[in-house]
Amino acid sequence: EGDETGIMDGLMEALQSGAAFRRK
Amino acid sequence: KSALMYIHELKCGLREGQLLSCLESLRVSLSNNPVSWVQSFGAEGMALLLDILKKLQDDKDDPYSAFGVKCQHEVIRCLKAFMNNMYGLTAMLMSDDGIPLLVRAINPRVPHMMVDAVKLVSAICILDHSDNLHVSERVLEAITEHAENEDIERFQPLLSGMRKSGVTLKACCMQLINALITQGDELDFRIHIRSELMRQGLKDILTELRQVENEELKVQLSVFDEHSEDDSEEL
Repeated sequence: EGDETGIMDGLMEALQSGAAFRRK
Repeated sequence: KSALMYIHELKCGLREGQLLSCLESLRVSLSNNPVSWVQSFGAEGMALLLDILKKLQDDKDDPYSAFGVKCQHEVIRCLKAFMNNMYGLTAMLMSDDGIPLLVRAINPRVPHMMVDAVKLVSAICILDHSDNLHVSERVLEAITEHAENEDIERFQPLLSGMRKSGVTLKACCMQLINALITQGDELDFRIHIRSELMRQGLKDILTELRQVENEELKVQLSVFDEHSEDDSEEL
């Protein structure tokens, strides 16, 4: 916790693939 | 170079060429060092980056000078590297200036910088973090305030971005539109934003975008259509 990098990369990937927009 | 050395250099008020090379080197350090290094750079370093970005954006003489634009873009890249971990991301969200300055970098006159700024702002919008429940609202507020200051309609920069030739920029603008709409909890809000976008020109732009053969863009158009259809049914 708190020592992981790549958060923004992960969010950007989820946006690009559309995964970020799937209904919860 | 240590994080403290960068802080010292950024405080010195470097001239353009030196500033650009300092920022390029800082971006590599922020990207490749462990989070502890980013923490040493800290909120102080982030505030210096934001201050530099603000000064460059406010440059009345020539905000679009080649060096000015390069430096602004490099600051955006540094901020992305800084925010690529929970420490940096939290620091950025806690600052009052962070989101508004990123929103100001959504500038269709500088398409390559706009791509990176839109990507960052979109990612912030979809953050699922207990402390940041209303990040997308803060983003929309910053977009609205910026448009008021510029005396333009608030989605004009995004719509202008979609009229530019680069397909990456078109797809990124659709990403941010999707992020802003889908983060809204209320049906009324989502319908309002969609109809505002359509009124401001999205309707015609969508017709053109549907002709473009590009997988990333198609994903975003599908997201937009599916959520619109779901909301129509709900209505």
